[in-house]
Amino acid sequence: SAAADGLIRIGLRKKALDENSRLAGRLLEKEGKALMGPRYGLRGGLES
Amino acid sequence: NDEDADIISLKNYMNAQYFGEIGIGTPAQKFTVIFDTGSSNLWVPSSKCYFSIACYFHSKYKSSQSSTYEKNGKTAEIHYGTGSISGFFSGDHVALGDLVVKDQDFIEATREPGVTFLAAKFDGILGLGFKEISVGDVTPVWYNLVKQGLIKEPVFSFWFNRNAEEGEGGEIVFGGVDPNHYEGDHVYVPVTQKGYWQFNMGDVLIGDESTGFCAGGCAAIADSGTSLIAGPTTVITEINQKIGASGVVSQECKAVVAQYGQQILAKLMSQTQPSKICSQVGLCTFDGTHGVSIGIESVINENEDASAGLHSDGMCHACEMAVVWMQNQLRLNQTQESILNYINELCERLPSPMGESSVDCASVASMPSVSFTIGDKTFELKPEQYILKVGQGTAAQCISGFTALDVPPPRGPLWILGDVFMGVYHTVFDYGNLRVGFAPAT
Repeated sequence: SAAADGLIRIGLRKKALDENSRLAGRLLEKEGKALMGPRYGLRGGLES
Repeated sequence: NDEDADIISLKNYMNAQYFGEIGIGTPAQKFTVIFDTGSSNLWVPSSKCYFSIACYFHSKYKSSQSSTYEKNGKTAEIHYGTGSISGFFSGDHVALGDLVVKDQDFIEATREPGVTFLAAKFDGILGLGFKEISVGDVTPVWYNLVKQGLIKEPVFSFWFNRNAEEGEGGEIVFGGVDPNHYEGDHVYVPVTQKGYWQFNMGDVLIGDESTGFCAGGCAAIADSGTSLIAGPTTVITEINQKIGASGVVSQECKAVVAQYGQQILAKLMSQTQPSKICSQVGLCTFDGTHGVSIGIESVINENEDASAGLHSDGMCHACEMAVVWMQNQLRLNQTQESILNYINELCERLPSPMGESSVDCASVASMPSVSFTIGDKTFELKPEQYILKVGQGTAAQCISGFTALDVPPPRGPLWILGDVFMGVYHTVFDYGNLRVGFAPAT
């Protein structure tokens, strides 16, 4: 909210890292690498 | 804009932890968004989103219920690696705290890729990056805040309350900085590439030791929409080794050490220019500045002989990393044998690109600090600050706050300093003076 100092403050909420988001993140990682690797020249070749 | 889309595309919003509330329309329809300095568009799900399950789990914007809605209708699409957000542009008032930004263009998303946003705790994203990376060349919310004279100073700042339990997360302050949220003075560095909040960064230290890779300079982006710290595999591998993080065993890396290790070491000791070594041993070609892959696919696997003579992109990259690692070890006056053994160990700690690495929760206290050099000052992260705990009690797991991301030159090597870094260092985004500032957060 606006305060006397003229600053506009917006409170942030925090979400704990949980298994659901980690799982979704891992899926994203796998799919993303396959899709983005060739397109942006990312180096993924070190995974044996 | 494909040329500028790569960083946004690589973002993993699933790990983002901090959200805030905004209102769109009159009366205001509320949305939970990530305030993301790594992108520049505002998007929320549209009431016209019918065919994406994710839309049914989040708040949706209903233009028909807003008296200030302005039709635009131009189609929009943002790529996020696993798919894309697509929809159309609309205009309306956007409420940020007590401020109302008028006539703001934003994207009403009518399609969201399934798994990516289905489980997300947020509805949309509010980009705080520069207009240069705004999809559709739309004027970002932040620019309109400044243009409409709603704030005193063209500055915003982030404070993430790392110690908070789930719920209370911190504060974004528009128009300046809140002196209660940091101590000392901010160290400011100029923005070097408008688009992202990108600046130049120096060496990265593990404990007191240089990792060398960024001693000549690396680019870095302050990115509130990313949870972890992402950086070059060369450095992340060294961090992994020092903190005992899980990694991937790379046979290509081991093959480089076994077959070319002595030769590379000898060349380093004979003062050969390091950037030319991998091309001289035949694993890369030299493009005038550094080694680049020859581009031949590898045939190496567990059952095949690595000495068959075919080299891969991976072997070139492994060689380049080995050169950096060996340089560091030579600086520490290690013997050739111990250097080769150490590099071989590093070959077992390679991080999966953009992936997570687990560590032993019981060892956190004995892990070294990791420090970043920004504006000739050192910004230290202690292990309890860069290790993230997931779950409680005996079910607790610990993951490293570092992940690997290799962006090739000229844009890279690049670091993305996400919430893990910004949680420790209060961050000021000074649009007026095009600079980013860091000070210890309270």
